[in-house]
Amino acid sequence: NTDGYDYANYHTLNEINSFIDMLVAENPNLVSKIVIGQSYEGRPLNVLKFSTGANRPGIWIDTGIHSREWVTQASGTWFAKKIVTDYGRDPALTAILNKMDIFLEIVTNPDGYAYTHTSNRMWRKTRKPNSGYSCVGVDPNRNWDAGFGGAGASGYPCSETYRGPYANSESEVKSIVDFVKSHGNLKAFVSIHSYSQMLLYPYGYTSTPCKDQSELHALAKKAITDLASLYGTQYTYGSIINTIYQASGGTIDWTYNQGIKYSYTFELRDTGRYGFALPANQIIPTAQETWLALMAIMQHTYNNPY
Amino acid sequence: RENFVGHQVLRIQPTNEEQISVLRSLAEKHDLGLDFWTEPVSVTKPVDVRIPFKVLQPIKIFLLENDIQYSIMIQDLQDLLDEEERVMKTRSAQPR
Repeated sequence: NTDGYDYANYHTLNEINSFIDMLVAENPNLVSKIVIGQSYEGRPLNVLKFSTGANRPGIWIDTGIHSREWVTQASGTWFAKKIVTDYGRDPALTAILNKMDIFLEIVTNPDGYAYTHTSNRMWRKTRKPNSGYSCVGVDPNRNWDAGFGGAGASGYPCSETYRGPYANSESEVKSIVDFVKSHGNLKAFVSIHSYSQMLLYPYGYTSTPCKDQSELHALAKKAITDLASLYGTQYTYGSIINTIYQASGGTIDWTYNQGIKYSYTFELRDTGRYGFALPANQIIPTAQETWLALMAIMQHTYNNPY
Repeated sequence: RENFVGHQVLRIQPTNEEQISVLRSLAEKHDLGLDFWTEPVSVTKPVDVRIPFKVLQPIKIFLLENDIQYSIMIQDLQDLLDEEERVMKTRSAQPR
């Protein structure tokens, strides 16, 4: 059962998928599994839905679209267990779940994640071949229809930031796009990556500030302050283009342009020593501190309907 | 399985826009096989890059020639990955 799952260790895709099924089986009145599509290699794109009623607005969280960011998927697993543990006990989370659904995609790029466990630990992209090139895969965080093809993404298939042949060319991206559009009532969208300790909001493809910048900035400050309260981990925050670099075709630029105001992307811990091979003993501290920031964003979303 | 023996990850600290420009031009040379974990964007952000063993010395010389400061963040990536795998196997064998 999920009490026996080792949250302080990294796990294969099969183990995470088994965890998902166990969590659903143990909490049938709160958790269900939605398959929103399949990856290029035919793996299911599993999303956990935490819900206490029908027709609710939703909050989306995805972890680890870049496959080698193992601490991200591991944190996503911990979040899932945290939600079922805290519902009914933590008043803030309970209030949120009594009014809103939470959707959690723990392994956003399953082909890439499986590949990091079997063939290349440092793989980042999807696994779809590129016609005419020996290099495989697309950077799924440059493949969204938001400034697609602009500066801050590569048109060269062998680049780590290859944007793909056209927007939504990757099923891992298109499946989320279809889900977001069909749901139509998502109020927050948080896409979680690692590493470099940042909390970012739109835009990445343009230096024009988004219309909600002041609110998003203030909320980011609150979230990273809450995060730092646990272990003192220092985050920077701001718009993508001002804080990290210009990046076109990014996830949250698209979700924001779809009308999801509270669109954020995280970059989790960087100890400055291990990069993507962050030791497993940092999984739980990373997840714990990130949860505080997630709760800040979710509570603000709950308290500020639009 | 991809082998990362001898690959190092350098943490490079550019100190001016010219050095950032030099690092950006390096990032464009795809045939070197460099894997930028963080990209050169400003003097406030260090640049982390995985460098395959076969180009390690030429890249270090290139950085020195351009007076660009760096430190070794990961001495041998394969050692770290082997340790990661060992920990995973050990932990999975332990009772919860």
